[in-house]
Amino acid sequence: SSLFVFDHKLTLKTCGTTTTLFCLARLFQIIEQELSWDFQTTASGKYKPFKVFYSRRCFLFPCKQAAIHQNWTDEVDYLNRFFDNGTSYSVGRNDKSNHWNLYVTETDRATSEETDCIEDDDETFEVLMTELDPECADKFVCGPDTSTAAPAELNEDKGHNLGYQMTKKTKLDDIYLNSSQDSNLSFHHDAFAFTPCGYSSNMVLDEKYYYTLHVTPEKGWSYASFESNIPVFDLSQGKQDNLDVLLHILNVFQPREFSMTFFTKNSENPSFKKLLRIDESLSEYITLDKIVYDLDDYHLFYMKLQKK
Amino acid sequence: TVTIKELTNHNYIDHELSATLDSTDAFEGPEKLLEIWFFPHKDAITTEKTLRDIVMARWIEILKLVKCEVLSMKKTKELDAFLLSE
Repeated sequence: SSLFVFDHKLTLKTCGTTTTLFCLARLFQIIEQELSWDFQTTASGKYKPFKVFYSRRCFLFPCKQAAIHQNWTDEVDYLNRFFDNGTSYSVGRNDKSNHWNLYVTETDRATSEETDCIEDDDETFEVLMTELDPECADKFVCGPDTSTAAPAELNEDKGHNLGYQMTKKTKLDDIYLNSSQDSNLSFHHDAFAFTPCGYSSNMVLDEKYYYTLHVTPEKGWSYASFESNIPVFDLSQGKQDNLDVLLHILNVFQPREFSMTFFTKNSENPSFKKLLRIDESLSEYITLDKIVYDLDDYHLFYMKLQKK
Repeated sequence: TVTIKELTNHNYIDHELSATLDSTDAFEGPEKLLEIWFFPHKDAITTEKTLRDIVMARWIEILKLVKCEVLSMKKTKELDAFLLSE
């Protein structure tokens, strides 16, 4: 799980049986008390920040989830207690419980008009992979008998050391053209290897863009997620796009099935155009779903693919 | 690509949590992804303080409600990236 905090926005991504939406009440209380940000704009006490997204694929074991997270309808009801301009979508095949859910609020235009500021350009690319190739999954198992020298220094830390080694071994720090040879963008990394298995990492490129990976390698419910807000085409001066990124990720995990979502504000986005034809480049996979939504001020592209 | 230096420049690490964390019972990888834009751009913020002025203790308190703990955190010029326990 990861949390990214910017000056004006935050992204919280949590797995397991976490209760993500239970942060909302206290979060809005704290920002009001400590930042004097008051987004409560309706008599019924609902909030109107600039924009809210909440999404998730179907869980592998939904009945093991806690409280409202056991089903999407309860989550939407809970979100509607905080926001009164939200819309809920179920994207993909409902019958096979492997669809993807999205809740998004209408953009609050008042804020950007008041301050006539340029809105952030924004794109988010997410790949959610299941039934990983066993050999690939094994690279994220460190097991109780991992021979690691005892920490040499007081603040050295086995979990982070092993996380770093996993990153290097799987080349997950080499997805974007950011090596010192081909770019002078700053690159920061934080990774943790869980015991006996599992991996989480946050990478930050150019101080303000991130990509994050989370892996649950266990046989039977192996899973890996990749999410990035890196504007890859622009940042690489046209040398790379999200198709390259996707092919790199698929090569590391080789999932039997995966879903992919791409949000962009700009339908002329080169990655968006390339992704629309992505299935032509994925000969090993058949397309189960290919869906494009126009949402308020975003374009959403969703695909579900399965190995042949 | 990363260099070993990245193992030494955390802004925060909970070593005790890191040494005791156990994922034996992990079974649900699929995540819940919440993204809240309070403002369209940081230049639109009209107050002196921003989200990044909220102290670590507050984030730990908020994440406790989510059933998560902070493992480690890295700060860059524009964002704070938290790695969490789940």
